[in-house]
Amino acid sequence: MNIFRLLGDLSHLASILILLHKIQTTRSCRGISFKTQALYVTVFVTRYLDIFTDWVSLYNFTMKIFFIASTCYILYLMKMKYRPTHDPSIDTFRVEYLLGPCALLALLFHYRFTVLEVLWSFSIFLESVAILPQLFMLQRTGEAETITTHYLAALGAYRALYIPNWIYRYFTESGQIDPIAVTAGLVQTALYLDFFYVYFTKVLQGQKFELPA
Amino acid sequence: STDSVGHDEL
Repeated sequence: MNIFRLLGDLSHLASILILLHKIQTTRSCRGISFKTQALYVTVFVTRYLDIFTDWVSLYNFTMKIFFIASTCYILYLMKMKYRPTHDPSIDTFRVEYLLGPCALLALLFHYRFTVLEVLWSFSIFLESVAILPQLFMLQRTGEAETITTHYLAALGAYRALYIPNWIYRYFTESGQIDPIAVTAGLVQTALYLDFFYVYFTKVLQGQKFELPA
Repeated sequence: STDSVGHDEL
C-alpha cells in the first residue's frame, strides 16, 4: 500500500458516496447513465470472484464488498425507487460494442487460461471503457449538474492516481509491472482528459458544466 | 490466481 494507491481508492470510495448523495438529496438520477452503473456491477462481480478464495487483506475484502453492494444499490435506486427520474431515451450507448471487444480481448490477453483469470482480464478491460455510456450521455445533453461532475472527477482522479501507484510499485517491488492493468488503466485515464479540461476550466471556476454546442 | 500487481488492487 502506498499513498497514491490509498488516495486513489479513497477517491473511488468518495465518487460512489457522491453519487449516492446526489441521488438521495435530489431524489433523482437525472443525468446518470444506468448503463455505466450496470457495467460497473459487471466489472466488480467478474473481478471479485476470488473474494472468498484469495485473501489479500481486510482492507481489500471490505472495499470489494462495499463496491459490489453500493453499486447494486445504485442500480436498485435507478430502476425501482427513482425510476421515473431516469430517462432511457438519452442513455443510448450500445453496450454490446463494449462487451464484445472486451470479451475478445480477455480471451486473447490473460495471465492464465482459467475461467477466473479470463474473467479478471475481462473486468479490467471492461472497467477501462465502462464510463463511455456516461460520457456519451453528457455529450448528448451538453451539460451536467455540478454534483454529477464532482462524481466524475472523483472517479477520474481514482484512475489517474493508480498511475503513480504503478510507477511507485515498479521501483519498490523489484521491477514488477502488470501489462494488462497498466494498458487498460492508461486508456481509462485518457478517456477522462476532455472531461477534466472542462471540469478544471469551468466547474472549479464556479461555472456550470456546459459543453460548447 | 496469479500474483500480478493488478491482482491485489481493486
